[in-house]
Amino acid sequence: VIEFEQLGKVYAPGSAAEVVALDGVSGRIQAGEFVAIVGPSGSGKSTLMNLIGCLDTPSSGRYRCGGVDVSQLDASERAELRRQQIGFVFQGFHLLPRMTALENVALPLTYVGVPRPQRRERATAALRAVGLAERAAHRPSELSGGQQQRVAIARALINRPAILLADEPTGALDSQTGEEILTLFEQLRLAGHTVILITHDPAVANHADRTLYMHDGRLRTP
Amino acid sequence: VIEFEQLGKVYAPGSAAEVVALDGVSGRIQAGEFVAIVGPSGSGKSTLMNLIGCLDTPSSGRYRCGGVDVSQLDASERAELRRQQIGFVFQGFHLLPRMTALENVALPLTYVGVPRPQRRERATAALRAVGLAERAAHRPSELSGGQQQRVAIARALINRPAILLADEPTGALDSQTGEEILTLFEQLRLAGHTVILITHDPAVANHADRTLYMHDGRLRTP
Ligand SMILES: Nc1ncnc2c1ncn2[C@@H]1O[C@H](COP(=O)(O)OP(=O)(O)OP(=O)(O)O)[C@@H](O)[C@H]1O
Ligand SMILES: Nc1ncnc2c1ncn2[C@@H]1O[C@H](COP(=O)(O)OP(=O)(O)OP(=O)(O)O)[C@@H](O)[C@H]1O
Ligand SMILES: [Mg+2]
Ligand SMILES: [Mg+2]
Repeated sequence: VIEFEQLGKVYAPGSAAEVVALDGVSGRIQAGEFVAIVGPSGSGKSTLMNLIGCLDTPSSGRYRCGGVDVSQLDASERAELRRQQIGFVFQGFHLLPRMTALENVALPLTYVGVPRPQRRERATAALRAVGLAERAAHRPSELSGGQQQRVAIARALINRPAILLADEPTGALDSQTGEEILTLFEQLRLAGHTVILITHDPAVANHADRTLYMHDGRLRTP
Repeated sequence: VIEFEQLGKVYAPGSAAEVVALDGVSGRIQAGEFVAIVGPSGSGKSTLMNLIGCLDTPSSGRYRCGGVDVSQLDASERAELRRQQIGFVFQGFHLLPRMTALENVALPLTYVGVPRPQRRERATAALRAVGLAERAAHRPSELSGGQQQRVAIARALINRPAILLADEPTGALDSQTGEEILTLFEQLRLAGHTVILITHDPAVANHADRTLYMHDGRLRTP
């Protein structure tokens, strides 16, 4: 499903503020695999995830998603690929502040043309799956940190994406709530979906089939 | 230093969306103590912290900070108390996006009238203490999740506040970086400052002198 070769990302290249976020990383992730990415703060984990999710473009190297060379796609083709294939749980949640929890969760369904009554029904079911059915009418500012994270997770799962990318999905959760979320991810993987998850919690990484170790923009082979 | 009695907080009281966030909690925290607050997602930890930090007002109960009954203070007196006594690390970081890391860290010093050259010097030292001296000129959007959290920590420490309130301060950090931050907190406590920290990581709670357990808006005595 996912193949990346010598992928590099440099911010502000050639200037005094140049930062090498990724320094030539390569790897392959099969369909239906559950992979964890671990590593110190600032080591390049989110940068790699953003490239895999077609949210950003690499400075160098090649990336193929489902056999398609992503560098050959234009911006609207990349957006179409994201919408059809990929679900995101961002490190900062990125919920829309003026929408309710239900509206935030239903949002991905509006992009693929699902009619309103089905959107409501599926979004309510997704909120129930993360334990927040009673809070559907609340806005993000009326929810705790961990509740906001769970809304972001429900939004990422609503389209049952072929590839789920989750950046520290249990970072704001206590261990019991975190385990409940990981069970949802394992159900997705059992159904043949690919799950890629960033964490710095070894107990979370243990749920994955294998772990990639990032350090200073490089992948260490364990 | 901190005494709270039957503290309650209810959102949207009397309406269909009523939520009881805190259900009558009492406790005392001495000056120079290091206390951890743990509990499930949505149990009331951040709500209690916001009341202790005079960022919000309780629906019921009493709160005294340094012997002063906070309910007798008006908004500007509460702001003065916060500025002089309390440092915050918020769960969502709350960094100002258009300011650099250095400017964000120096901000609390502008409120207490420290001249510009000293602000710059102390802010640079605070960034060095959290391992980010080279990133002083970057804005929050150019930093990783864990780096942003460390900027928020440096900002909270810059005024060497009498009371440090930290809401999941190591939530976005790997365990090694997290330990370095906790060492900074312990140095503050050794110097006689009070540290109150929310976490769902037992390894972090172990650094505290004692732990308060929240559950459904109540404090359980262990
Ligand atoms: N403005 C608000 N309106 C309605 N409910 C609110 C509001 N703010 C907080 N709450 C609710 O109050 C309860 C306690 O929230 P709080 O943020 O204190 O939880 P927490 O223990 O910090 O959780 P987490 O570990 O997820 O951060 C939650 O159920 C939350 O949804
Ligand atoms: N827009 C940008 N401009 C400059 N540097 C950037 C930018 N975005 C990210 N970086 C830098 O790239 C490096 C990798 O960042 P990344 O967000 O991938 O780290 P991470 O491994 O996810 O860290 P964390 O665990 O703290 O979230 C960091 O040093 C970061 O500061
Ligand atoms: Mg990151
Ligand atoms: Mg909280």
